[in-house]
Amino acid sequence: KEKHKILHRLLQNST
Amino acid sequence: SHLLVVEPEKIYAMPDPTMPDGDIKALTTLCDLADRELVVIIGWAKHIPGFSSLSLADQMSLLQSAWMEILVLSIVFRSLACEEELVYAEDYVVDEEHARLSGLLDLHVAILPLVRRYKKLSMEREEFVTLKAIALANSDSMHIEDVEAVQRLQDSLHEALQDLEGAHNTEDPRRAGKLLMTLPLLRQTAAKAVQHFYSIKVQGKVPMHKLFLEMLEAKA
Repeated sequence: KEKHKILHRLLQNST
Repeated sequence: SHLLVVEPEKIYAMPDPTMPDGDIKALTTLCDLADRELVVIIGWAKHIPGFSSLSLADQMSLLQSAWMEILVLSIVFRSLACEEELVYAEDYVVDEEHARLSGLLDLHVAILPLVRRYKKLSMEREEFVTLKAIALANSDSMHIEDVEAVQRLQDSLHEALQDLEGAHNTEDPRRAGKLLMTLPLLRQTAAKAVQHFYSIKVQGKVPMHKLFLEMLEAKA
């Protein structure tokens, strides 16, 4: 997951 | 109708007017466009009914598998009204000559058969948005945790496609099947596109933003 942190962050954003 | 509503707004390629024309400029433009489109695709996926109730890990796995298919299908749909041109964006329409001059010929030649295939079917907007969601749900990631939840997502999208064809295209009972039969060519084309951009990444001559790099590496 550390390797894919932008995807992870964008999916977690509520909008 | 929900998928039509959540369909993202157009985005523009905006090639840098200060850069000299050529392959570096063309690839820089496309890589920048792809990076911005990926942000939009991730936001779009969250609006597909059922996607957000998957685990975060499964959402990531589906997107990491299918992102290039979604990008390619979008380019192809935008290009349906053109003759042998690819509409990477409204302000970035590439014909064969331009593709040749800017090092995009391999990509151009790889994507055109898919354009011809959907032209023959006269794919409509409703079909495009449904097929795009199906490509995401059907991405055959090796890392799915909850296979049954992904299967339910596939089933509901498949049902949406069948409902659509049942309601609008009653003259051809095989139309849903014909659309689904285009998916192998979409996957094959996306694989070529990933290879193309991966080799560009390895050459290191074109700047790539972090999200695009991250998604390319997930396909490596």
